Amino acid sequence: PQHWVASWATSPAAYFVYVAP
Amino acid sequence: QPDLAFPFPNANTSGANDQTIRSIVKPDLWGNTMRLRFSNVFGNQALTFDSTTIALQEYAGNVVHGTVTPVTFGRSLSVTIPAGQEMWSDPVRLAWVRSADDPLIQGRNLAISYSIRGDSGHMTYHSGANTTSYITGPGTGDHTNDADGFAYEYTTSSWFFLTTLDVMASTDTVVICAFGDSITDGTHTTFNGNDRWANVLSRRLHDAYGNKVSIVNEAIGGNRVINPVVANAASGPAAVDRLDRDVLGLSGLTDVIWLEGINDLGAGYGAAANPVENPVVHTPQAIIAGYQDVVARLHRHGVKVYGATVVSALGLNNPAQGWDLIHFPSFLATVDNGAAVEAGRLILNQFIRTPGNFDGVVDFDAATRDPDPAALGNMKAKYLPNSQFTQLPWDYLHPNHAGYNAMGLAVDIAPFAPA
Repeated sequence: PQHWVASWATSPAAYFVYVAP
Repeated sequence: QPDLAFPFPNANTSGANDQTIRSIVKPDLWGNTMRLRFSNVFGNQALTFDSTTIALQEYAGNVVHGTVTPVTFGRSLSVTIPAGQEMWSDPVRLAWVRSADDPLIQGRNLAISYSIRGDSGHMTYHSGANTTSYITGPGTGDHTNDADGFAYEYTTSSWFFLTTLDVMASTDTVVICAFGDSITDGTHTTFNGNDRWANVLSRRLHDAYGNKVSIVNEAIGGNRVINPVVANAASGPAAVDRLDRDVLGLSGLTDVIWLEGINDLGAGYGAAANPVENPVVHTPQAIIAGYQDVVARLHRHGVKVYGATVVSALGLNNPAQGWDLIHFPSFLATVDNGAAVEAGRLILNQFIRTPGNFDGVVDFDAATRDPDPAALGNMKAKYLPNSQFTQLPWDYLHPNHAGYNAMGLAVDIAPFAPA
């Protein structure tokens, strides 16, 4: 028997604009 | 991160606009039937994709001819994800994958492309991918079926909207989640090199157990165990708040390895720091209560959780221990994160090492710390110099390639043997 298995994942967060130092 | 003002000039207002993102991801377990999950959980409006494809990355933004495969949602090529929601695709059959053991696709990357219709609104993303993905210019429309990467003018070191890849696999597959902060996310790992500690562990698990195990990464740089945090910051909600979605929401989950707590203690975020993301320095006792809450919730779902000891941050930002004040004066968040953070870290690690508090212990502290008293409790010197930005000094917090390799080698893989 088979089922869904996580194979790749990443955690969502809120975008902010990267400001170069 | 490349300057995203060019692909996303209105990132803080209307977001992406009529353009295509080609995200590069590395499956830990292959198969010929997959599905994708996209997230608009931090969005402020509905997000619509006109088209989505999966292909085998050839190199950079190019994919292997003949592998571009359409992805549907409720049998439709387009999908609209309401603000605050996630969405799974339909199962996708990949004709070019023979099986999980197909030697020609082991270790390869997928290129997952999706074209945004109109404005995306505020974008949900994962900042620290340490992996290059590709973006077409605003207003360029749908390039999801392009085999060549020419239209993908821009690069990013983040993953936008895409959060999960599932594969159909045997029900006795062991599924491990690496959960935590930047040290699990891979800060200072080798760009596009997949040398996070969890990648090293993955290699060992697959060597030992073949394709009966999958390990995925649910860490975020700057993440904390407990609140208060600013939930819509790039460092994500606290672990206690995101556990249900990010960890318990993983398909087939059996085990968690959890390394987190240094950001709660204030490393890099002390009294003099900008309190935008982490406004409070927590006590070890409050952090331990957060550990206990998460362990209990995982156990209620039949998931085992292995506590990882928190690695040294003793010299972080401390000029007396080598911090480079000349080149990085503005990054000096506190006068000294040394003694106070170290005292808290030792309390956390004593709890983590105490039998019964977790299902087992992964002693990353022992694997990385220099036992010589002259080292003042820092990591071993060979693990300190930054392996990604080779011209920059180290930060006494994130291990380098050698350090992450040592961490991956320190994990006892016996508990993760398939039945």
